[in-house]
Amino acid sequence: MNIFRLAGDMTHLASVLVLLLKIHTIKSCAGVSLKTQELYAIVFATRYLDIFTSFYSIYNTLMKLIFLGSSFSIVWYMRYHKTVRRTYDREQDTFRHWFLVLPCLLLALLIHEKFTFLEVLWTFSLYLEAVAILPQLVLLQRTRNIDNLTGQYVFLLGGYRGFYILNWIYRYLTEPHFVHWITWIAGLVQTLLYADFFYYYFQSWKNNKKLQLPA
Amino acid sequence: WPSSSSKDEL
Repeated sequence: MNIFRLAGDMTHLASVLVLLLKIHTIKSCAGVSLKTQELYAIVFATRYLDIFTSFYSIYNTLMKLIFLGSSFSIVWYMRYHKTVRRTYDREQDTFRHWFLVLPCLLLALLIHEKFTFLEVLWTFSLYLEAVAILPQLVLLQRTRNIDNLTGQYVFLLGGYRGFYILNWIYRYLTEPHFVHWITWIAGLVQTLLYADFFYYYFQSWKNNKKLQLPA
Repeated sequence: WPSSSSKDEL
């Protein structure tokens, strides 16, 4: 464990807590993409399959349970909670996210480190996580008024993978044979997808204006 | 070579 990975995990945890806070306290998911939440639930379900077979540390297992629990409960809230589901803008959240799942699965079947069931699904989760934010970014561009909590959620979610990139550089420099091109490229693509959001987020923060993405 | 795993990451 290094400071970059810890910062990444804490940023990721913060993003999930901000979203749960928003949904649980103000009982609203306005501006939040259910498609992205469903993709993230699939990402964690396929990434953490080894939770029962391999144990790294209490921290590792605990965080996996938190990410699994929070992502599935957010999907449950947005689909079935009587008050929250009414605030979900179904008409705007129309990204065909299943069109993201299939190519990621095919790519994982083609490019992976080992051709085993767990490894292919784990690689699939890396590819899927890289593009999972797309429905949310599209939704943000459609809904003009982005409330602070949703903006902070996306900002923290984008930031965590950036810390992971620093973690991979650190591990590459300090651990012999730590080379994982698939993880690195997927993580880089994921972070780059946030580039324009980050630009507009900082602009709104600097000029103390409401966050508005260009249509 | 034995590549040190990244599976210990979240």
